[in-house]
Parts: sequence; structure tokens; C-alpha cells
Amino acid sequence: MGRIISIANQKGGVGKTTTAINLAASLGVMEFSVLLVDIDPQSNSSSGLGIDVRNLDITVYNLIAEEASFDEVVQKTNYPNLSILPSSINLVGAEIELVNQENREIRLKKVLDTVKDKYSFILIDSPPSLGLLTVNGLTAADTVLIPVQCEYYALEGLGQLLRTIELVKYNFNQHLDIEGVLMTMYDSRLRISNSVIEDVRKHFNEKVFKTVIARNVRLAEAPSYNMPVIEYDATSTGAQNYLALANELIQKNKNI
Amino acid sequence: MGRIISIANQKGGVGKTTTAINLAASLGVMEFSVLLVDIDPQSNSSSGLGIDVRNLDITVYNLIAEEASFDEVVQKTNYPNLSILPSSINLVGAEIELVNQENREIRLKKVLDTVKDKYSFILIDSPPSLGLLTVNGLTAADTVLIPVQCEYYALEGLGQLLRTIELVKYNFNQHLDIEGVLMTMYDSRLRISNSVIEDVRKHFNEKVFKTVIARNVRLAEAPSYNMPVIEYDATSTGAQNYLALANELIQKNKNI
Ligand SMILES: Nc1ncnc2c1ncn2[C@@H]1O[C@H](COP(=O)(O)OP(=O)(O)OP(=O)(O)O)[C@@H](O)[C@H]1O
Ligand SMILES: Nc1ncnc2c1ncn2[C@@H]1O[C@H](COP(=O)(O)OP(=O)(O)OP(=O)(O)O)[C@@H](O)[C@H]1O
Ligand SMILES: [Mg+2]
Ligand SMILES: [Mg+2]
Repeated sequence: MGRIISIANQKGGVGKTTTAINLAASLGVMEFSVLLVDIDPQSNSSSGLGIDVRNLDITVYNLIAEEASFDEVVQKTNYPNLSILPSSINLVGAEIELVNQENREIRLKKVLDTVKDKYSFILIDSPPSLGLLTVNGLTAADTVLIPVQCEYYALEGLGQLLRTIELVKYNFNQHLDIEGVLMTMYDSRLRISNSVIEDVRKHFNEKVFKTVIARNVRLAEAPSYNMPVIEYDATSTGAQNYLALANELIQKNKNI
Repeated sequence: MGRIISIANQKGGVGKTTTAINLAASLGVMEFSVLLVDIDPQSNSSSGLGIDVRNLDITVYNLIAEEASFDEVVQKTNYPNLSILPSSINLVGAEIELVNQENREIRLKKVLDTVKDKYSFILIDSPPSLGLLTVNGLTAADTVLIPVQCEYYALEGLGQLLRTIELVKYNFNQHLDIEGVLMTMYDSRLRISNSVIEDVRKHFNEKVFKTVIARNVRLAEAPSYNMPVIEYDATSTGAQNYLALANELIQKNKNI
């Protein structure tokens, strides 16, 4: 039975897409079947895995608008055990179009519930906002993985994100839980990095993943070659960190 | 006659807020009167300048909703010649509430046009999206300053941003022009930094500011002390870079 994890944080540039792509690819290499769902109109997860987003006829937009079936939209990637529901810029329209629609919060959930047992993990990459697209992801998910950049502004937004998660839990998805808080772009030489990690651990205790993702230039280079870091440079710190994260996730969920 | 500049890029974490705060503070130190308008519900510009956003009764939200006057919302900051229209999380509701309203795109413009002569510069900090809030900022502006992080994903989103600017220009604001493209978080040691700058200069030529903002930890530390970098550490590379940017902006607009 697949586990659906929404990767969300309304703060921009904290490593949501980098985590979605590289965690998904690491789980794939470990022989788990994975579906990556890109609900960000920027479609960075889609292009970062080699999908030609400019020439896509149908995307996750058409699924949410109930105009296409799952099988028509899902695509295989070049990477082992990894499929994707790609997005494109036309998803921008969905937020406005959905506002006056029935069941606007559960559109994605209705789709993913029909395929949940085909995959071990379903990861959802969210846009940097708390609008209807992100809410759709939180409503469809079993848990939320929260990437937090080791910087001050990333700390400020956490309270709001937790309130939104509580609202979704209360109104649409009683089972929603926090999978964990993942520290990203950590630089051990910087005072700010260390003080933010300390603050987050104080607030979230054992909810913080033991694995910390260090700042590593290979993670920033890999997307320009349209591949996950494990394919681009498996020996890099970035690749090692995301493999360790995949391992930690598997261990945590072993008894489920 | 004030110049209204929208600071916008839907890619998250590229330095919109850091540019808004530090360019505004640098212009203030040079004796220009500046208004910073925060239309991001994350309200990082507001808190980064020492506004206690959790205890605000009225914000820019009330201005857009036409429930309060400019004088009720505007606040002085502790920094020379710098005032702010603060935001808070209740701005999240504005995007959905505005959808079915009259004149939804020109709400901010109507407000700023009444105070344009009071300031030399009005800078607008936008959220990481191309929704109604960002469109309100683009509609109110004379020009757009586009921060671009020296990373691959930041490059990908530029085409979409330019199309949105063209749409706003065609439908709501014929005079809208590009003030310039600002390269941010530049690290001269990284191949990716240099290749992105080269690409951007090839596409945008003289529209790219000569001033480049280097990656500098002081810029990341300053917000945790609720102050612009020029107050936190005036000798830092970050402070020097933003002073140089303010200078370049003044020189460019001297004949206007
Ligand atoms: N650990 C890391 N080390 C170095 N660079 C990183 C790391 N994680 C992410 N990056 C880079 O930082 C930038 C922001 O990361 P990413 O795009 O994954 O964040 P995001 O949260 O998905 O952004 P958005 O809010 O726009 O969706 C990207 O250019 C990415 O390549
Ligand atoms: N030149 C720089 N050197 C080092 N750190 C920087 C620099 N510019 C910005 N930062 C840091 O990078 C992070 C992202 O910057 P910032 O929040 O200004 O981006 P943004 O585009 O406003 O993000 P959002 O899309 O969430 O609004 C912040 O933690 C900030 O302190
Ligand atoms: Mg992303
Ligand atoms: Mg910002």
C-alpha cells in the first residue's frame, strides 16, 4: 500500500523540488516503485527529470480539471522505478478556475486514491504558496515532509505552515500527519546554519530527520543536465545525503 | 515624481525580499525618500525591517480591500527616509476574495497613484507566484526589477515571467518596462554561477545591471536582527553591493 507524502513549504527556494526529485530517485534505485506528482506550475520537478514541459499536451492540470485519465497523463522517466505526473504552466489557471468549483480541495485526492496501491511511495512537489494547489496536495497525502532551509526567513514561515496543515487536517484529511522536518542547504561553517538547526530541533524534537542535507554544488548542477544527483554524481555529498534520507524514511515506515 | 518599481520573480528564494529591503535602505541612506510595499503574505520585508507583523491590526490587505486609508496603514521604520506598507498573513485571503471583484488588478495602483509624489522611489516586494497579488504590483509599477539567482531553475522561469509582464503591459499598464535584471547569490568559484550569468547576459544584454550581488553570509544574518545589511554590517560585501546597485539605479534614472 503506497504512502503519499506531500513535500510542502510556502517559503520559496528551500529545496522542495530538489528533495522531491532526489528522494524519489533514491527510493527508485532501492527498488521501490515511486510516482512523483508535480503540482507546481513552474514544473521544475518535471523538467529536472527530463520531461519536455513546453511540448506537453496533457498534464496534471487536466487530471485536476477532470478532463483526462491517470493513464493518459502519467509518464515513465529514464530512471529506475520512477514515473511522473508532469505539470506545466497551464496549471496557473487551475487556482483561479477551481475557486468556485465543487470538491475543489479533493480533486487530486480522488485521482491518487485510485492508484495508491500501484506504488510504494507517491511524492508530491508543491508550489511556494498555501493556495488551492498546495491544499490539494495536503488533502491527498498521508504525511507532509517539510524542507527547511538553514536560514532565518525559513524559520519565520513555519508557524503559518503548521496552522495550514492543522486546517487541512480538521476540514479535509483527518489522518494527515508530519512525516518529518528536513534541514536543507546546511553549511557547518556558518553560525546562522547552526543556530537555525538548533531552533528547529528545539521546536520539533524527534520530528526532525536525523539526515541533514548539506549545501552541495552538485545538487545545483544536476538539474541543468535534467537528471537526479544520484545519476549525475553518485559519489557527491548531495547524492549520499539523499540516499541516507531514503534509508531513514524506509526504516521509519518499516512497520506500517 | 516617484518611480514605482515592482521586484518580481515567481521562482522562490531568488532574493526578492533581500533586494527590496537592502535597495530601499541604501536609497534611504542616500537621502532619497522611499516607500517599501510588501504584498507577500509571508511578510518577510515587513519583519525584516522590524515590524511586529503578528500584532498588526491593519495592513496592505485592508488597502487592497478598500477598508482603510493609506495614512492608517503606512508606518515609519527605524531607518532613514524609509517607510513601509506592511503585510501579514491575512493577505493570503486577498487572492481568493479578489477573484470575483471589480477592478481586481488595479486595486494597488489606485492607492499608490495618490501618494506617488510623496516619495522618490516606491519598491514593491512580490510573493513567489504570478497570481493576483503580483499582477497588482506589476499593474501599479513603472518598471520591474527581476532578481535572478545564479542557478539553473531560476533561468527556466524567466520566459514565463516575461510573458506575464507582456500580458500585464497589454491589458493593464501600457507603460510597464523592465528596470533591469539583477544577478543574485553569485559565487565566482562555481561553474554554474558563471554559466548562468553568461546565459542571462546573452538574452538580456544591457538590461542586466552591471552590479552583481555576491553570495554573502551577512545578507542572510541581517534579517535575524531585523535590520538591513547596511545597518548590520556596512563594511560587508553585501552592503557594498546594494549601495552600488542604488547608485547604478540613480545614474540610470537621472534624466527622468
Ligand atoms: N542542498 C543544496 N545545496 C546546494 N544547492 C541546492 C541545495 N538544495 C537546493 N539547491 C538549489 O537551490 C535552489 C532552490 O532549490 P529548489 O528549487 O529545490 O527549491 P524549491 O523550494 O523547490 O523552490 P520553489 O519555492 O521555487 O519551488 C535551486 O537552484 C537548487 O538547485
Ligand atoms: N546575496 C545573498 N547572499 C547570501 N544569502 C542571501 C543572498 N540573498 C538572499 N539570501 C538569503 O537567501 C534566502 C532567500 O532570499 P529571499 O528570502 O530574499 O528570497 P525571495 O525571492 O524573497 O524568497 P520568496 O520567494 O520566498 O519570497 C534568504 O534566507 C536570504 O537571507
Ligand atoms: Mg520547487
Ligand atoms: Mg520574499
